[in-house]
Amino acid sequence: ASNPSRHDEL
Amino acid sequence: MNIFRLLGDICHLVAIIVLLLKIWKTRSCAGISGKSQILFALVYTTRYVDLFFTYVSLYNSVMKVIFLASSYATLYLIYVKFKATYDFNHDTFRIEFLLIPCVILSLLITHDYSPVELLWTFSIYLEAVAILPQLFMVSKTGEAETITSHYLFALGAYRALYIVNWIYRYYTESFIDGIAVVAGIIQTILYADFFYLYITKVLKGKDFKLPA
Repeated sequence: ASNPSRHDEL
Repeated sequence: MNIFRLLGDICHLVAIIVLLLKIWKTRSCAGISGKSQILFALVYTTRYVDLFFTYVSLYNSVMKVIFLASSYATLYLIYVKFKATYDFNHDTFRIEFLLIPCVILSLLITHDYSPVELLWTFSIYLEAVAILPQLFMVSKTGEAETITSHYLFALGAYRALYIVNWIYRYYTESFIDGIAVVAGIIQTILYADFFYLYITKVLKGKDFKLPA
């Protein structure tokens, strides 16, 4: 369940 | 992006700049745990490998580059340029006791078993505990310079603000990342003692000294 914007945090 | 996250990022940035300036201006890294700084460099390196794979925003990429560059610059100052001032006698925390459990935990509890995802998960767990060598050093010497305590406060406040951001995102976007939230709460709890002493002493103009 990894979408590219999931880790949009720093 | 919301105000809590932006404030969190600004606190994070301020913390890193305060630390670099402190070392640079005093020409000394006394009282700073090189081991915590090694762990932070590892945190940024493993989390931000996605710089090469995922584009989020210019803000996101620029901040990642700044965190990476500043963490390696800090290591250079501690272990090369001002090595003579490094207080290695008090920096005795065994980092393998943090690294090994973080590796194991990231293999056990992760969103998915891709290399980038595993590195991200590892970085989140490691960040939660990366400050422990520094806190251990402060507890061993019983004190911290005022500027070091400002650094620790800004660094702790950053993740605390991220918790508020996660609550906000949960209600506004239905976005929640269990791994980041749990690790972020643990990370913030580790600073709790320090926050208490910072607020009751340093903000009132006293030195940061642990009760005898």
